[in-house]
Amino acid sequence: MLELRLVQGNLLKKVLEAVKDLVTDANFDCSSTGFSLQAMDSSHVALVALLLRSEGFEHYRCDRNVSMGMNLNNMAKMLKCAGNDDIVTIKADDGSDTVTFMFESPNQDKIADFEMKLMDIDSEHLGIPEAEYHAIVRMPSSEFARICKDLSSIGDTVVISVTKEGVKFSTRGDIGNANVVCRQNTTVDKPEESTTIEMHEPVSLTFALRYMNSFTKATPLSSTVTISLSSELPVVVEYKIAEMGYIRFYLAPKIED
Amino acid sequence: PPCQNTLRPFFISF
Repeated sequence: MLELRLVQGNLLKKVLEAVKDLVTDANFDCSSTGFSLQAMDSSHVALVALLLRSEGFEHYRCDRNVSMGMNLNNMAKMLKCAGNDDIVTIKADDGSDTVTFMFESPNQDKIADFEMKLMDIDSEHLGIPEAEYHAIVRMPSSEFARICKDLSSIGDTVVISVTKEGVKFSTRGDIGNANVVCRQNTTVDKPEESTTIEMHEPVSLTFALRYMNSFTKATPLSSTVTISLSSELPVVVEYKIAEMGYIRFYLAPKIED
Repeated sequence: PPCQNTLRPFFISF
């Protein structure tokens, strides 16, 4: 028996909007730790890792570890039917081939049940080694989204370079090239508007903008984004989900032949 | 142009 009650039901709606374009089908794993997902895109270039910790749910019952295969587009369709202020409960019986999403309006005057068919997904689970990153950039998520969108109108790839001057996002295309430099800026009144750069070594990596733009669909989940870079490793783009956990995107770099 | 890596060489499959 599984029963997970999330008062902030719209968090789940936002999570689905953030991942459904990157991944079609995925297993949601439920354990005493929380509700999680790890899935790669079809070309195995990007990976999404989601964790919603059990403590973040108002009620969390998971009698045994369960893996539920879901089509994310279908799940998003169902969650779109929940109101933004609705409480969402995820329910499944042991051995069942369906999952139920229950939506309750805040004043309890409307209760809806949406039952979705589960699917068998044979997915590879990847171990992500702990890593030391050469540079960690924390910036407003809306600013990062703006830069990715702007650069993708000029080119297909972005070079992200971190030096002691700041973080530089560069692209080039048929019509010209573009560079955006963000400097460390901690003097603003609100911490969520600041940019911080923790650099151990300068680093410069090239990535496909198509994937970066897809990651920025998670912007509504968090006011800040953390970008962790090492010359030997995939970049990690992390959006923290307040009091619940995180959504992390890993993207393999492009390498010169 | 630079070529796109996949994630597999970076992560441990199990």
